[in-house]
Amino acid sequence: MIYTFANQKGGVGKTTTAINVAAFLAAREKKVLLVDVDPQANASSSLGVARDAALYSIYHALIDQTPLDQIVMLTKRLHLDLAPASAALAGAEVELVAAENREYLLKQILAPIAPRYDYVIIDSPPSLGLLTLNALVAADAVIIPIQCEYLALEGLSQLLHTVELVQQSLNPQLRIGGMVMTMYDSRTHLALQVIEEVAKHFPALIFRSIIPRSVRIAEAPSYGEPLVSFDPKSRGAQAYEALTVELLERELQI
Amino acid sequence: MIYTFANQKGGVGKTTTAINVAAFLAAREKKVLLVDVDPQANASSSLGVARDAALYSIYHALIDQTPLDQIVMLTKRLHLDLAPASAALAGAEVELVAAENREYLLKQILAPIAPRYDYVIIDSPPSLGLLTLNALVAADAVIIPIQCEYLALEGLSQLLHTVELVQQSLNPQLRIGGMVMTMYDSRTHLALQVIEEVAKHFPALIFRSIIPRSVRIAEAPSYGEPLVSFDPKSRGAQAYEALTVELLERELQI
Ligand SMILES: Nc1ncnc2c1ncn2[C@@H]1O[C@H](COP(=O)(O)OP(=O)(O)OP(=O)(O)O)[C@@H](O)[C@H]1O
Ligand SMILES: Nc1ncnc2c1ncn2[C@@H]1O[C@H](COP(=O)(O)OP(=O)(O)OP(=O)(O)O)[C@@H](O)[C@H]1O
Ligand SMILES: [Mg+2]
Ligand SMILES: [Mg+2]
Repeated sequence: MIYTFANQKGGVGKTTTAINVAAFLAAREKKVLLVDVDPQANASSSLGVARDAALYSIYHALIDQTPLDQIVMLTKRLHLDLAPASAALAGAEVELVAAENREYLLKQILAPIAPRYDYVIIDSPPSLGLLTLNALVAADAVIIPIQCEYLALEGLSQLLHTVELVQQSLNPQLRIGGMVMTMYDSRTHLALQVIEEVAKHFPALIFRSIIPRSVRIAEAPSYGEPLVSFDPKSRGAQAYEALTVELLERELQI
Repeated sequence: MIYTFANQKGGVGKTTTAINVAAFLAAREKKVLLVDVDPQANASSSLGVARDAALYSIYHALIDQTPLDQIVMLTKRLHLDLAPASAALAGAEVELVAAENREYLLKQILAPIAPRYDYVIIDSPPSLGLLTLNALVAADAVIIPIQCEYLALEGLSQLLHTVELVQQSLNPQLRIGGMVMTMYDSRTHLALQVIEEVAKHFPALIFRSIIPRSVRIAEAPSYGEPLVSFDPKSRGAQAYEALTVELLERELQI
């Protein structure tokens, strides 16, 4: 199963959600590959892999056809492998424009290796450009993290429109796996209004598990650890574990 | 004076800082044009202009050479005009790749109209693609909002490298106007560490004014108002006013 975490709005918790769901799946002994297609390489560094530490990155697979086998690396966690990003990816959007099958490249490079894993989790950049398009075309389902803030609602229709376009032509199997409300701050009335708004329009998609705004979640990346090992008893860890369980339950109903 | 607010890291407060500095400059009777080149059009909606309300947007100026005069619209605030974005901009990055002078287009469309304003403030998307490049080439100076979080430090070297490349070839006059620390949460030790880190490496660039994390700041966009009118006595408004004053002081020293 290939999940892409996408939302063109910046800073809504795409990376944080991708790495923590990946780590909780690995903790349940699922074999997981995390693919970082964001030039910021935050998923890589949140797992303790410095941005340009790896010799090869997703950039080389997309641009030079380097086999993914040579790129995938082990992380500190059992059952969780990583295909790292690098800064060079920032140029890939322009370099890929003229490529043959430019939207299918990631799907093609994942094809030979995906069967070895139970899950492939793809973290995408904050845009609707070619890298995110590649991530949507390669995926079975897209998970949409939504920050509990007013501006985060604004871009939702644009994202859903893009998903529809992808479903119509590039990837008809693409499903919307769900919408995850993130950074919920119970001190603000606005946050609850945003959740109610999303629940009203997308009752079947919104996950019950709501991720609280929490200092421990923001601190974990500086230790290069996911929450399951950084602070497993924290509210953040419990929320992400509940989300992972919900995701597994939804799969049974497909 | 043309300022661009840029940082490829998502959700760090680019839009919030751009609109509030623009509004405080307008409140001091400076004539200000706010230019929104982010396809999310958050700057437009934070000032009460719905994303596709305007007939024309920056997209039409960049792609169809529609004169900026036809695009600029008045906002509720005196002395603050807006050149709105639209969702169509999301496609502009790909459409612009083959254009002649593709990095200079924004600079060229601003040239005839910029002299009518004391300030042009440009809000850019969370990427280092062609739209942000256009914003850096058009600017006299770039202001870098930095969220007080660990992941926000990660991308700083990549952004500074891009600014250097622009200074070497596309826009030798480009200065770094400063670095603004945003969403400072005094409850977390990490936030202070991030500020100390930035102050250590960039003592001459970091602004003294630090923007606190505050619910009122996040609520203002849902009312379509900048802080100067939404809640002028709030901590957020006072911090943004102090920042604006500091920016004006720095100009005197150039
Ligand atoms: N629930 C949370 N509580 C507090 N901080 C959080 C939470 N989730 C994420 N963060 C922090 O907020 C910032 C943004 O999160 P993250 O980087 O995961 O978002 P993103 O959508 O991947 O951003 P980008 O658009 O830049 O890729 C990070 O500094 C992260 O550590
Ligand atoms: N100081 C603050 N305190 C609390 N919330 C804030 C603050 N500054 C911005 N916000 C909120 O945080 C979110 C991100 O801010 P904003 O949209 O300005 O960042 P951005 O860098 O422009 O994002 P993007 O990368 O998507 O363009 C918004 O919902 C905004 O209302
Ligand atoms: Mg991210
Ligand atoms: Mg913005």
